Formats: sequence, structure tokens, C-alpha cells
Amino acid sequence: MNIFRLLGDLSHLLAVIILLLKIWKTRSCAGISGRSQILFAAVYTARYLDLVTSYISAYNTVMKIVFLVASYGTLYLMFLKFKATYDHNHDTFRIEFLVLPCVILALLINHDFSALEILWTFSIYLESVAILPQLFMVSKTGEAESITSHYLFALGTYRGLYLFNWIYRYYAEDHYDLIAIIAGIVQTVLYCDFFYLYITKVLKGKKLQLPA
Amino acid sequence: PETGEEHDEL
Repeated sequence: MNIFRLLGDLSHLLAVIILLLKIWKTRSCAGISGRSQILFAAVYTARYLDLVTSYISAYNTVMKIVFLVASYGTLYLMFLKFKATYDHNHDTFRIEFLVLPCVILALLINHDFSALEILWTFSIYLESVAILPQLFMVSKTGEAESITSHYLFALGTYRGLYLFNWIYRYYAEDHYDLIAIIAGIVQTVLYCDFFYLYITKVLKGKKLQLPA
Repeated sequence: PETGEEHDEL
């Protein structure tokens, strides 16, 4: 564990908490893409199946459980409890265009052709693009609430910090995982446009509004 | 990592 990974995980945790609190406090999931949340639930489920096969550390186990519970909790709030507030008219990204290529890629490029390893690989590929329905939704409506922007910023920062973690581990531990690194770069790059808007608008107290 | 190595990150 190094500082970059710890901060990355905390940023990830913060994102998940911000999202849950936003929905809970406002009793509304307006502006949030249910499709991205479904993809994230699939990501955590596919990746954290190793909870039952291998023990890494108490930290690792607890965090995995937290992400799984928070993810399914978010789905429950969006699709059951506050279903009426779900903005499905603007949430129209076709997720099969993300899921199918990730399945194929995971079958073709993986470390080991075993069920758990392919599921892990699939989750890494899918996570890198899971935010696209949310970004598509923001671009479709042309704006995002500040709290949604904070959520996106924390979520994007998480994988960006993991990139530093991987650089550190490469030099300090001679450890590297090309699948995770390349997917992590793709994932972080997808947020760059949003980061720019966040820094130039949201941090100056303005609402995130895309130019018409 | 080597084949079969555990994934120790989240």
C-alpha cells in the first residue's frame, strides 16, 4: 500500500458516498445515469468474486464489501425507492455497445484463460468505459448539478491516482499489470474533458453547463 | 503479473 493507492481508494470511496448521499438527501436521482450504475454493479460483481477464493487483507475485504453494498444500494435507490425521479428519457446510451466488446476483449486478452481471471479482466475493461452513459447524459442535458460534478470528479480522480500507484509499484516493487494500466489510462483520459470543465467552472462556483 | 498471481488491488 502506498500513498497514491490509498488516496485513490479514498477518492473512490468518497465518490460512492457522495452519490448515495445526494440521492438520499434530495430523495431524487435526477441527472444520474442508471445505466452507468448498472455497469458499475457489474464491474464490482465480476471483480470481487475473488472475495470467496482469496484473502488479501482485512482492508481489501472490507473495501470490496463496501463497494458491492454501496453499488447495489445505489441501484435499489434508483430503480425502486426513488424510481419516479429517475430521468430515463435522457439516459439512453446503448450499454450493449460497451458490454459486448469488453466480453470479447476479455476472452482474447487476459492473463490466464480461467473463469475468475476472465471475469476480472472483463471488469477492468468495463470499468474503464462504464462512465460513458453518465457523460453522455450530461452532454445530452447540457448540464450537471454541482453535487453530480463532485461525484464525477472524485470518481475520475480515483483511477488517475491509481496510475501514479502503478508507476510507483513498477519502480518500488517491480510489479506491473499491463491490462490494468492500459485500461486505467483509457479510463482517466475519458474524464479529461470533464476535469477541464470542473476546474474552470464548478470550482469557481458556477454550475457545470456545456456551451450550446 | 505472473499467471495465477492474485490481484491485490481494488
